[in-house]
Amino acid sequence: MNLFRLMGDVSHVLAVFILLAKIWRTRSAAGISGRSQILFTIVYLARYMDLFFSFISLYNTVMKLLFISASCATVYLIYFKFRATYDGNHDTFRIEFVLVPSLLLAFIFHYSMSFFELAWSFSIFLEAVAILPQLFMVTKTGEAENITSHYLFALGSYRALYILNWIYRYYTEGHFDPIAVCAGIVQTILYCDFFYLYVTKVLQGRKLQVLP
Amino acid sequence: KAPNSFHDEL
Repeated sequence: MNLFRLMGDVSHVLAVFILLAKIWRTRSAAGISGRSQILFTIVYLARYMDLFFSFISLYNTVMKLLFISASCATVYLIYFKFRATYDGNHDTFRIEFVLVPSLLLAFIFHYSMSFFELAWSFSIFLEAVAILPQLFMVTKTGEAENITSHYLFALGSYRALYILNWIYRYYTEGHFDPIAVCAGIVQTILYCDFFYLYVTKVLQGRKLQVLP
Repeated sequence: KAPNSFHDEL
């Protein structure tokens, strides 16, 4: 554990809770892509199956359970409890376009040809692109509420901080995980455009608007 | 052995 990794995890937890709290307090899922949330739930379920057979630390276990339960809760709120407020008409990104390539990539790049390692690889690739339905939705509606922007910023920062963590771990312990690093870089690049808009608009008190 | 057969990150 190093400071970058810890800050990344804090940012990740913050993102998850910003989203849950926003939906809960406004009693609305407007502007949130249910499809992205389903993809994130698949990511956590596929990656954290090792909960049952490998124990790393209490911190690790608690975080894994937290991400699985929070993402399931988010999906439940969007598709069941506040279904009437969910903007399904604008949430039209075809998730098979990210599910199928992630699965194929997992079969090509993995650390061993076992079910759990394939699931792990798949989850890493899927996580990199799971935000696409949400970004697509923001582009389609042309704007995002400020809290949604904060959520996206925290979620994007998490993987960017992990990149610093990987650089640090490479120099201090020789740890190098090419699959996570490559996917993590792609994931961070996807947020760059958003980061720019966030800094130039949201942080200056304006609403995030995308030009058509 | 795989470089990361033991996944210790989230």
